[in-house]
Amino acid sequence: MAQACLTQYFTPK
Amino acid sequence: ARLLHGSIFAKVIEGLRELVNEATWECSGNGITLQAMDSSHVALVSLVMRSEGFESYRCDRNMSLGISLVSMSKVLKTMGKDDSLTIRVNDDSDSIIIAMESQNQDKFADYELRLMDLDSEHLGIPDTDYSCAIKMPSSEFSRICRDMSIMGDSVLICTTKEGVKFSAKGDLGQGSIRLVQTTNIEKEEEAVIIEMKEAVALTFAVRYLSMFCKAAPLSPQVGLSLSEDTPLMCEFKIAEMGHVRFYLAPKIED
Repeated sequence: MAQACLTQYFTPK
Repeated sequence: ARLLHGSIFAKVIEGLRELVNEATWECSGNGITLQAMDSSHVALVSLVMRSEGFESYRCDRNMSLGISLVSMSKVLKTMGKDDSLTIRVNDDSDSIIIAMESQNQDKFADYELRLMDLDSEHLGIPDTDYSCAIKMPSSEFSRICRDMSIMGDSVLICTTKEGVKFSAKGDLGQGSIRLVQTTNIEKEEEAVIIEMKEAVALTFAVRYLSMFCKAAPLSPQVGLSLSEDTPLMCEFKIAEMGHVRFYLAPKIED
């Protein structure tokens, strides 16, 4: 399984 | 900002410093907040300490303070367990002053930490209506992370209306721990409470979960909020003051 990144879910402000 | 029990602040720092070595502390009239991601952008910590939770608090203008959590941790290790703690920054100063007072006012320690110039990358965390919210003893969760890390580096968290199941597998084999929802709740703090709108099954890297558990001394309970294909939210409340919230991106099928 691959580790996802938070930036795939939360948008940089 | 002054805390009668400086140990609360020490617990916050100990809860953060493994995940992030340095962070920008945003200070305003409402209190102190912090948001920081680990170097691989897999996990994020969001801290809120409201001004009314301090014994006294004054902030004449908003400030963003770049602080090394590693250095702060070393200084706070010199604090007596019953000491009060005052943190001060003078205007246009490039350092933060940490003052500790013994309970019987006979020992006063003062440290000055140089501030860092950090570029703060801020993420927008959407309000999420999670499919599942678990409340359980934080010591229990720490124990489960430790036990599951024996079997593998990922933990599958499955929730059903009966309870929650943590499982891990690796070269040794596999293991799982199932917690049944507490029915007769005598002591809320020891209960396992699951609010579930729909079942979820998500996989996370256990080493991040274990790092989050460094904040367990802050609160007897931990809150875990889960939704499919959504980062886990792991929350430790700071009594009458705020919270430390960790977010962790899931592991997904290749």
